[in-house]
Amino acid sequence: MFEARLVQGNLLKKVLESLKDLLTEASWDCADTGIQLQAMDNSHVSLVSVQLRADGFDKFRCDRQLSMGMNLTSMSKILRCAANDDIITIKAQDQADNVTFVFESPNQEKVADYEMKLMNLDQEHLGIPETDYAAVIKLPAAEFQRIIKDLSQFGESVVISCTKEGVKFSAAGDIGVGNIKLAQTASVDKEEEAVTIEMQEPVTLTFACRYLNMFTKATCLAPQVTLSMSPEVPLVVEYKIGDMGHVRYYLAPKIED
Amino acid sequence: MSKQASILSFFNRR
Repeated sequence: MFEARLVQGNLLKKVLESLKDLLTEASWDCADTGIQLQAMDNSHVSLVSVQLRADGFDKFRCDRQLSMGMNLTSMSKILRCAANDDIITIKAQDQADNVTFVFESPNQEKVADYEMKLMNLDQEHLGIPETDYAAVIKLPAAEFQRIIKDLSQFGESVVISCTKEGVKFSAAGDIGVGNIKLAQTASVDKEEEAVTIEMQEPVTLTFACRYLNMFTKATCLAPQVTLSMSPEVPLVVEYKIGDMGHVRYYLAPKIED
Repeated sequence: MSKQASILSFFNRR
């Protein structure tokens, strides 16, 4: 038997919003430690990894490990039926071919349940090597979303360049060139407005706007986003899910032909 | 010109 109850059900709604443009189907791997998802987009350019720790749920029971293959478009449709303040419970029997989502209003006066068929997905998991990143940049998630949206007008790619002076985002195309520089903030009233850079060595990498734009669908999840970069390895874009886990996107760089 | 790399060139299949 698997049962996970989340009073802050809107976190799950936001997680689905962050995934549905990039992935059409994926498996949720459930264990007594929590729920995990790892999947590549269809083009195998990016990888998404989601972790929801058991202790972040208000009730969590997972008697035996199970992998629930789901059509994420369908799951997203169902989660859109939950109100932002609804309590969400996910339930499945062992070896079941369906999953049930229960939405309770905070006053318990409205209860809805939706059943969805599970899929048999033969998904491969990738081993992500432990990496000490050359540069780790933390910035407001809304700022990152704005930068990517603005620069996407100029070209298909964004160059992210991190030095000890700050981080520079650049794009070039037919209409011209755009450059946005962010310096590390000296002092801020609110921690979530800060730009912080931890740098071991300068690093410059080029990434496809299309994917970065899809990653910023997770902006609703967290006030800050963390970008981790090292020469010639995938970029990591991480958003925290409250204090119960994270959504991490890995994006392969563009390389010189 | 730059070319898009695949994530599979960096992470191994388990």
